[in-house]
Amino acid sequence: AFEMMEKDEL
Amino acid sequence: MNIFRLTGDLSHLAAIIILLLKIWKTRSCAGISGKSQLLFALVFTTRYLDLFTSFISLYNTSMKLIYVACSYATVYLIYMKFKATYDGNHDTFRVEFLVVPVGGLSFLVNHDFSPLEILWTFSIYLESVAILPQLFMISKTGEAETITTHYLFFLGLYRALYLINWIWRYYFEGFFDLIAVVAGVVQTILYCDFFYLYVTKVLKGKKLSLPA
Repeated sequence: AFEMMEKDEL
Repeated sequence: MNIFRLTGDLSHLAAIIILLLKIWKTRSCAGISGKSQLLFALVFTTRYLDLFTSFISLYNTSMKLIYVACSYATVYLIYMKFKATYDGNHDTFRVEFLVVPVGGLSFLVNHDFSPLEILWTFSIYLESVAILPQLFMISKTGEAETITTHYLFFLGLYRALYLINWIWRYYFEGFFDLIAVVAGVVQTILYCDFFYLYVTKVLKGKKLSLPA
């Protein structure tokens, strides 16, 4: 899959 | 969002703005490593590709856009607008010694073997060492302008505050990201020597100069 796990930090 | 995370982000933003203003106001990027700034632009570019795939919050999106825009503006000022003032002779760190191993490691140690996740991992690893060309430049010239030390202080403080944020999140949210934490510890350790000099010299009104 062309996506990453959700990252809420910068 | 806890207070450590927020002050961490603001500290990061302060660092970026201080550097931009320093270059803009003095019309010079003397003493600044263009290579470190190129690496930071690469860090933000590879980390924030999720701007295209997911929306977290208005805060998250705006900060990402600001960081990316500022890092590209900084690179533009150093390599284009004020190129004549760029001290390339002292900016001699071999960045391939960072980018290649970090690239390899991000393929080997990541949370998920997908393109965006690998690029995110690459950016986390690269950020932890991206300041090395700047520190190398300071050790080579033996000194740094006071405003440059303020920049480095806020940039170092940001990841240190994130470390406290991760401890907080581990206890109160059960959140734990090993890759970010290990890289964050490495990143913060690299600043320790500088923090010592900043507190013992710069905060006492002296210029940061290293013994010959």
